[in-house]
Formats: sequence, C-alpha cells, structure tokens
Amino acid sequence: KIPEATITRLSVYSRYLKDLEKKGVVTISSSEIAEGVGVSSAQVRKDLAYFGEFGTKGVGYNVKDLLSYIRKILGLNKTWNLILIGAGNLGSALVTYQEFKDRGFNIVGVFDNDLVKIGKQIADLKVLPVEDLPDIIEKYDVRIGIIAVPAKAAQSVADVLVKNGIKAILNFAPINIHLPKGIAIQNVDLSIKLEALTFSLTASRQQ
Amino acid sequence: KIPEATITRLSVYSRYLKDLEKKGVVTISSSEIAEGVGVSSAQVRKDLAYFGEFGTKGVGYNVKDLLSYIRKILGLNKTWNLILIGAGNLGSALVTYQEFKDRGFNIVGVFDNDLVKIGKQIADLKVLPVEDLPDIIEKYDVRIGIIAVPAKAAQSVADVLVKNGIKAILNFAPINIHLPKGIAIQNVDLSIKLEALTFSLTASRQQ
Ligand SMILES: NC(=O)c1ccc[n+]([C@@H]2O[C@H](COP(=O)([O-])OP(=O)(O)OC[C@H]3O[C@@H](n4cnc5c(N)ncnc54)[C@H](O)[C@@H]3O)[C@@H](O)[C@H]2O)c1
Ligand SMILES: NC(=O)c1ccc[n+]([C@@H]2O[C@H](COP(=O)([O-])OP(=O)(O)OC[C@H]3O[C@@H](n4cnc5c(N)ncnc54)[C@H](O)[C@@H]3O)[C@@H](O)[C@H]2O)c1
Repeated sequence: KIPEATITRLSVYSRYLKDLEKKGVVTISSSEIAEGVGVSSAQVRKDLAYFGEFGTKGVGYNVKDLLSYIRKILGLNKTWNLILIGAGNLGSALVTYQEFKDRGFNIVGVFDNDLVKIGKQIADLKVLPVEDLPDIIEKYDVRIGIIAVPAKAAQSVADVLVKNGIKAILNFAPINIHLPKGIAIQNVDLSIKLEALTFSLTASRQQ
Repeated sequence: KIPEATITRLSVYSRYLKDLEKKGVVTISSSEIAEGVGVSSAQVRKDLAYFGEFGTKGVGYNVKDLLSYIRKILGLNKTWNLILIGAGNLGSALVTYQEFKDRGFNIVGVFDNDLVKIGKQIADLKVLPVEDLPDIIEKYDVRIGIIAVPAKAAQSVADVLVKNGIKAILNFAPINIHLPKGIAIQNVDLSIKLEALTFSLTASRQQ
C-alpha cells in the first residue's frame, strides 16, 4: 500500500515539474527535484520507485515524460465531474473556486435540502434538491462528491452518496465519516492547519 | 527539528484523547492510541518521544495528563486572535466557521481593499480597509493572519502582514509565498486533496 504522504508529494512534484516544463527545462535529477520542493533526494527516489523504473542513472529524468507519468498515476490526464452537497457559505465559495476548474475538476451539480436554497443561482449552477442526485450522478458519470454540510448531517449525506455510486469523498465537515471498504475519503481539517501554526508560535517562544 | 507530520499527528492524538476524556477513560496505552487514530504504536511512541518522557512503562498514559500536555505543546491552552485578509467568497465563509471559534481561534478583523466590500457586515464583523491592519493587530495582539485573496495579491498581502508583526500565516491562495526566516506558514491546497482521491480512483481501476 502506497503511503498517503507519497501521493501528496507526487502532487507537489507534478506542480514543480509543470513549472519547469513551462520554463523549457528538459532534464532534471532527483536531487534537483528534491531541492525544488524541499525534501531529500532519497525521498524523491523512494517515492518514484513505487511506480517503476524511469530516469537514467547519471542522467536524470526527462521533465515532460516524468510529468506525464506522474499525472497519469494521479489520474490527471482527464477531467473529473464532481457534485457538491451543501449550498451554504463554504459550498457557495467552492463552486466559484477557479483552481478546481483549472485542474480539470468540474462541479456539475450543487445540492441542498433547504427550500430557501433550492433553485438559487450560484455561478453557472442552480441549486438542486438532493432528490436529483441519482440523475446527475448518472448523467455526468460522477464519482467524486464534496460534503459541505454541517457535522450532524455529514454521515447521512455520505451514505446517500455511496448508495448512489460515489466512490470518493472530499469532506469538509468536522467529523469522522464511516464508509464501506473501497470508498476513498479526504478530510479537510483547517483547525489542524492552525494548530501547526500555534505549535510554531509556542515552540519559538520557548527558545 | 520536529517533522511536520509529527505535529499533525499530535493534533489528531489530542482529538482522540479529548473524545476518550469525555467518555471517562482514565488510562490509555500507545497501542490503543495507535489503533484509535490509525497509525502504528511505534509511530505514537516516536512522536511523543520528541517531547519528553511521560506515561509509565507497562501502565500507559493518564488520558487527562497526556491531553493537557499535548495541548500545551500545540499552544492550545489559550485563545488566539486572528485576522483575515480578503472578504470574498472564501473569506466570508471562513468568518462564519464555527469550528475555529470552538477551538479558541477568534477572527477579530476581516480586511479588504475593494470599496464595495469595505463596511460590509459579515457575521459580527464589519469589513475594514487594509489601512486599519496595524491598529487591529496591536489592539488584539494578533500573531496569525489568514490570506484569502487572489493569487496575484497574496505575496504583497503577506509582505504587509509580516511588516506589521504577523508571525504565522494560513494561506489559501494557490501560490508559494516567500517569507523571511522565522515566519511560519501553512498552505491549504484543496486540489492536492482531490488528486489524492483521483489517485485512489485511478489505482483501483487498474487492479
Ligand atoms: N465556513 C467555512 O469556512 C468552513 C470551513 C471548513 C469547514 N467547514 C465545514 O463545512 C460545512 C459547511 O459549513 P458552512 O459554513 O457552509 O455552513 P452552512 O450552514 O452555511 O451551510 C450548510 C448547508 O448545508 C445544507 N444542508 C444541511 N443538511 C443537509 C442535508 N442533509 N442535505 C443537503 N444539504 C444539507 C444547509 O441547508 C446549508 O445550506 C460545516 O460542516 C463546516 O463545519 C466550513
Ligand atoms: N473559493 C474557494 O472555495 C477557495 C478555496 C480554496 C482556495 N481559494 C483561494 O482563496 C482566494 C480567495 O478566493 P475567493 O473565491 O474568496 O475569491 P474572491 O475574488 O471572492 O475574494 C477575494 C477577495 O480578496 C480581495 N482582495 C484582492 N486583493 C486584495 C488586497 N491586495 N488586499 C486586500 N484584499 C484584497 C478582493 O477584493 C476580494 O474581496 C483565492 O486565492 C482562491 O484561489 C478559494
């Protein structure tokens, strides 16, 4: 099983390689990648070794080939249709998030169960009732769902998503969602990010 | 230097221990913590070892004491005042994010440079002009800033924050911000989270 940290670093390597490709760099070594992203060259080689032998000893990697290979591993050589549940403050912001579109992630439907929100226009989408989920999932071959509902609703929403064929969830609700085996989940916990900052502030104060 | 992954796991351990404390659990072993959060017990012991010797061999840790100790390390035994720059879609959502308040993170000021946004009411805050930053930072002893402006504005906003005494930044803009040594930063990259999901979807399809 490939460590999650390796997959995260693959995303980071791909962004760095994309930058290099734009600048016209043709070849790169693992130590140059390492320096570019801030990890050890041993880590870079270890991460890439999970996926096969590429690059030439003493020469390095071809930037275009390595980038294309990493993007293939991450499933980024295609666009993905997503649905979002919870047309509230966070959900409305996510619908407008340009970076998702730039990277091939298209939110094709946003859903809510509040009559006040249903029918409301958010960017180029109209908020739909949760009842319309199965149709949209089928019409757009959706496999990824974003959960932006309150914590107390998150588990039931996840159950509905899984029942309707969603295989991967990005969850913003501050709760651990229980899922059947084989359903991928990524939780976004902004407080953990802030705690990493307060750790730094506390640690430096004690020096 | 303590690995970032260790600090993130400390946050995860503290949430698990808080849950146990609520349930009235008094003592816990590293393998029980490990099982509770999904890492190896060796990892738990390794993480805690950075911070000293606690717990009793063969007996385990006292839940209350360990929780209190970890919270102290993370700087969570106090409240923190934060400011937020960028009263747009994301910024407005973040101002209302209850989980921050529940964990002792208070957004005391939200700023923008758009005349249309300045003076607007968002929850219990009025959007202020960026010129008011120094006063608010001083008045509330603010050391953490949240950047929720577009990528092209993020570096200059970071420079203003640092110039005015901010020591730690939570950045949502999809750009690498350059900072002086000693300023802590945490970047939120939601696309990386989605790529971890598309990796799972792609990997499982290839089996
Ligand atoms: N606001 C933020 O910046 C922020 C940041 C990180 C995480 N979160 C989390 O994201 C979630 C949403 O936060 P928010 O600030 O947008 O809250 P919100 O109350 O503004 O929005 C929640 C929306 O979900 C809808 N909803 C509730 N139950 C539903 C259900 N069963 N089916 C479909 N829709 C349902 C509500 O009608 C509402 O429109 C919360 O769990 C919050 O903790 C919010
Ligand atoms: N929308 C999302 O869900 C989301 C998610 C993750 C990250 N982000 C990132 O967060 C940032 C904000 O996204 P958004 O959707 O809220 O955009 P937005 O355009 O709605 O908001 C940006 C706000 O920043 C203000 N601003 C611009 N330059 C400024 C400056 N120099 N000083 C002070 N204020 C300034 C603008 O006036 C505007 O109100 C972007 O970098 C975006 O990529 C957004």
